[in-house]
Amino acid sequence: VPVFPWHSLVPFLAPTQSD
Amino acid sequence: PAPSLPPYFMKGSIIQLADGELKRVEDLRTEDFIQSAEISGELKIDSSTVERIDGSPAPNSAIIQFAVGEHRVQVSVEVLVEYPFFVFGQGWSSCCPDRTTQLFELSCAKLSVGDVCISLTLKNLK
Repeated sequence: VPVFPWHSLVPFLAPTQSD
Repeated sequence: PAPSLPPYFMKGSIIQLADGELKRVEDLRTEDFIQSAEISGELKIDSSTVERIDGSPAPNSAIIQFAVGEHRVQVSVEVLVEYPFFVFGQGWSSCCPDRTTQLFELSCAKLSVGDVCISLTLKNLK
């Protein structure tokens, strides 16, 4: 049975750190 | 072929928390995400408030605009309408909960403007 890490389920909505 | 969601949203999927505990995706709670982020060291939980939900030209898709984090940075994402987000204190929610339940058997609430979703950022990006 595959096991998935918890953080796979949460989107990364990182503000762009392009500065 | 139609785009589809990743397999871990299927009811019964086994999810490993940061402390090693295993839970089914449908049993996850807000505290599980918060505690896992605290343990992880690299990841930080942000509060992302749904500001708008618009239709998308892509089939079965929607464009969701979030205000992310304490600075309320505007971020738009295009997702399938069945894509579930975890709303603080409420649990899994999607733009089309009927479709999420039909495809993944995952019980879902309707995602609405004003809902506060769990999202992640990296710590110490500066």
